[in-house]
Amino acid sequence: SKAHNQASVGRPSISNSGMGEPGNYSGNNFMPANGLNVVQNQVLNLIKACPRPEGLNFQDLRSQLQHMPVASVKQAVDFLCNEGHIYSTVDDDHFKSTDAE
Amino acid sequence: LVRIQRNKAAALLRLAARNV
Repeated sequence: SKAHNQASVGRPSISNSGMGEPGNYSGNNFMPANGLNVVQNQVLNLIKACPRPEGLNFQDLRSQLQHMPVASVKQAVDFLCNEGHIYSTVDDDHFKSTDAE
Repeated sequence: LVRIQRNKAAALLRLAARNV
């Protein structure tokens, strides 16, 4: 009886060099997919996440982003306002997001 | 408040203009 179990040694293992090297994007994490930078994204997410009808106020925003300078937070808010992602509600310190998802 | 509505409308317009 032949117990010849010849493993098919078909093709030599191709080492595909050149392709599929992950993590080769020289990471500038300043521009995630939607064209906003990191600060802007965080601000937008916080505002989106706020359940209050009048929106999130700037103080809350600041206290939740304490690792960031106030100026950048303010800048991000301004930017998001300009782009139409957020808008001010009861006063200039309360913001809601337009993308209601 | 009218103001809120107006701001929201304006914001939506800006967003729409962006996405064209």
